[in-house]
Amino acid sequence: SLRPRPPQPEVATPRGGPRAFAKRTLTWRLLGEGASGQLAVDEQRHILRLAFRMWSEVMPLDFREDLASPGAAVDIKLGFGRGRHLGCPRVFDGSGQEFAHAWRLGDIHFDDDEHFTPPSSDVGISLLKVAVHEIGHVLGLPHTYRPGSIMQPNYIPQEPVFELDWSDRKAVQKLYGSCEGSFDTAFDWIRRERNPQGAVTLRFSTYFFRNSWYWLYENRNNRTRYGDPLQILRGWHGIPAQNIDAYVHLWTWGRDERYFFKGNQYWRYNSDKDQTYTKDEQGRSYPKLISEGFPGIPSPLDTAFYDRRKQLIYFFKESLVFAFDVNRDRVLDSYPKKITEVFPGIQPRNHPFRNIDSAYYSYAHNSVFFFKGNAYWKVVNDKDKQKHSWLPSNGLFPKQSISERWFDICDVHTSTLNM
Amino acid sequence: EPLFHSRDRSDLEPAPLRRAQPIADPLTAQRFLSKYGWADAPPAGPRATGLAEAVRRFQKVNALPASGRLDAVTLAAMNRPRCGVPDTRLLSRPPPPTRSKR
Repeated sequence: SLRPRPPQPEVATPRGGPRAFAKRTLTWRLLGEGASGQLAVDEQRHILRLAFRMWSEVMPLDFREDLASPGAAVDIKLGFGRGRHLGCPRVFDGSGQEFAHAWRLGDIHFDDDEHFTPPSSDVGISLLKVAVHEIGHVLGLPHTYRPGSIMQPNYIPQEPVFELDWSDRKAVQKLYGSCEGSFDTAFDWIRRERNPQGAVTLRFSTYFFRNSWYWLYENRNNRTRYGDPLQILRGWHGIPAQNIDAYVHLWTWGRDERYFFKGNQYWRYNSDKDQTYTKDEQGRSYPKLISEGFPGIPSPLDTAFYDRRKQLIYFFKESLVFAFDVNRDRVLDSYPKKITEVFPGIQPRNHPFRNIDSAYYSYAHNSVFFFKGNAYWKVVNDKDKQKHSWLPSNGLFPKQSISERWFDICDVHTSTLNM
Repeated sequence: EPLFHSRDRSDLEPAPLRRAQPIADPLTAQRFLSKYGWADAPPAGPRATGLAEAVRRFQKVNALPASGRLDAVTLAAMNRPRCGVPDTRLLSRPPPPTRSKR
């Protein structure tokens, strides 16, 4: 009792499930005396960092490598050993059979008699794969014999694609919940491509921006792209590195202009060159003031979206909406109006009212969505109106959770953003 | 600098490869099955029925013919590289290693 007990992990019993970590950020460390002699230490740490990141991409926790705190304060300690090892009550069996084990909410041990190899190798046992499996145990996942799961007890030699599949994601989210959070903006990016016959086809990708990182969302797979989020700086050239307010794709028969807005400025993006324009046709440089390019529009904005049918850009700020006529370059006379007036809630008091995060037109759903915090409100579209003529034009359906329509848009620790 | 503890760095030489004892008979199979949660602790001598039932359970989850017999395919499955955590429960955090009193 004289010596302070090491801090125990903060443990909560999630909904009816087994025990799980209650902290949002967990720390980990490869023990100095526990590094393997088979791979360079930096490579081992890189592989472990990637393994933790892969879990972080599908669940609300993130993981930080902690090289400084006292060992007892580190949540997950990892090490390699042979036979009797690291004060562990379980003894490794040498080469073959058992290659690692892990303790729930605890540590991970690798049998250094095994031939561990980096992800790029197709011989030996992939350290990345074993690490992801053992981290699954630490998080509270048991073995399963479900084909395709990373939690199968036996090692499956390298498969072409090694990712956490749908069921693994749902299993860990059953323990820790799904990923929630607000977005700075969301938009569909239209691309022109030529099909094998040489004809131009239009495709789109859906993007979610948050702080200084972003995800590409694969609508047909109901998940984000493997390896996302990425830093905005890496994927988009010339726009601000974080906290984008709005994106507008002004698209008519004669015009195809893409704009990013932040603060009191806006940038035009060149889709073909994948970078912002430095000057417009008259030689005036970007970024420009919003008040110059879009007279009558205040800044900073909350968000904006372009209505192709009406050829109007709706700009949102606080509780007001401004309808900007792109052909006359001016705000419609009857605007600004209250958002609740232009987009009335179908259910009383079920409305974002003000300060929406993002107004997003989805080509996948042919609908506009208003995002605010963790929730979205879908705007009545033509199809809805045909089915239920009583619905108000531009009405907002009651709010729903973003994470129940767009899955696994999860943060990772900022120290691993560049991986 | 690779980590070493002996002055002559002999502990850096790769240890002669220790190999896991192959699972090739009822006793080692019984030990495997009880370690990974498919059977109770090994009895003094293999009791055919208990072992057969445990083998049958193991065969079923590994999509092997559930004969209950230790055939070659079943022994091969037991010898595959695998995680040391039991299949039926998780390992809970071990007590901190006890320190010898000063």
